[in-house]
Amino acid sequence: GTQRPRPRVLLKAPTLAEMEEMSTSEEEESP
Amino acid sequence: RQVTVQRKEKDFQGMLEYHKEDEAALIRNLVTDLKPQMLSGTVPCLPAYILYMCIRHADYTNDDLKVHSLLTSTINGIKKVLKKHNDDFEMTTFWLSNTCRLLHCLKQYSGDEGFMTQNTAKQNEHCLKNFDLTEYRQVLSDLSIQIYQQLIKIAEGLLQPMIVSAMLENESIQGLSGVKPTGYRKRSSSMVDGDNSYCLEAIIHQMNSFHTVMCDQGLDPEIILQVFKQLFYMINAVTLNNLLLRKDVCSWSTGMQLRYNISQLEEWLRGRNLHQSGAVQTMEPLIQAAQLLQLKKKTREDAEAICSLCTSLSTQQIVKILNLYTPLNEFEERVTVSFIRTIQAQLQDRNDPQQLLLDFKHMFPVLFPFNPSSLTMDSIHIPACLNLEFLNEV
Repeated sequence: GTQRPRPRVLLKAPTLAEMEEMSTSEEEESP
Repeated sequence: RQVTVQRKEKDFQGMLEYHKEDEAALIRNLVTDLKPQMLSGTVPCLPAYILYMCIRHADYTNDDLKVHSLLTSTINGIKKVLKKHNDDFEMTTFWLSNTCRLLHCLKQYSGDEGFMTQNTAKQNEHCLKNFDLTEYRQVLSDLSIQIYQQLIKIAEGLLQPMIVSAMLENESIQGLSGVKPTGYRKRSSSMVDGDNSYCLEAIIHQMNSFHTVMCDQGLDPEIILQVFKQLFYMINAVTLNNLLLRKDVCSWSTGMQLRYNISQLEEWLRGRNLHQSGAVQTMEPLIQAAQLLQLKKKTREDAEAICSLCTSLSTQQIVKILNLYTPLNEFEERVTVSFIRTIQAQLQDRNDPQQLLLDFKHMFPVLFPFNPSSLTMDSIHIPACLNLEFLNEV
């Protein structure tokens, strides 16, 4: 029988706001 | 004998490999420093396809960290560009188009049957193998809404200064001035004259410009329709609010001019195949107000005619316009109080909204219907001008 494709792993995504926080903190860290 | 080793070109499978350390250059060259003009003549939404092919290779190598990092830096990069160009209609359209296209790709190639009904067999080979990016699709949808709202804000900022003079004050119908109530300010018909008044052509010219940019950037047709529905709603609201507040424009001749202007806008919509946007329907209150200015206002039959016609105006709005109505000349009587009482009596069963003015800032909810692409990934190649030579076609 045809091999059923492996179920895909759900990648958890941060929300837009969380991404914004991440990017701001990265900018603050980098000189 | 010279043996030539014929290196068989491995078929390009529509994936793009890059080293982790090149991600910053990828985002800089493909997102933050990219100018839409650089891609004129290439396939619309090329950045979205390139980003999808990079995501696909990271998925193919089962590298979840790389997928997370690429999507997060892409989204942050787009937000950064939009913040920097928050008054640029073309740039905002460009990224709305690409963000929606990336969202469509993540659906079309998700492996979910519901999104694959229009895929070719070859496209089905290009689906993601390891990861379910449903949550990132939601983030891209939220980002698309933010970009759409910025686009509307820019467009409204360009249109708003034109509306009152173009819709109410500029007289493009020759001879109307003879029938204007006294004290009326005459306007010239140039696009913009000295004291910053506009004619209807200025609005139509601006609408043409919006439509051309959105088509050139490959924005989904359904989104273009929603943009114009929103802009026409604003024209309706700003114009009607002025009618409800200004005695000098509540006259028979303004009704005539308004009906002419609205018919010109309707004709423009039809000419650009945009009439199914619902834009004309959003102008119904203004259309009825223009007719009200021209209807007779004396007998009970006149009152019945007004009540049956003005279904999109509230009782308050009808009464206000009748109170402000300025007769054409000394031969025409002012609207009598008893006539207004008759109108109020006939409309007393309506449960109207209480506020007189329309909220011209009202935003209709925006929808991004799934719009799969017929392009196959292996047919897309990267132009040299993008300086992405570190991407390796796989």
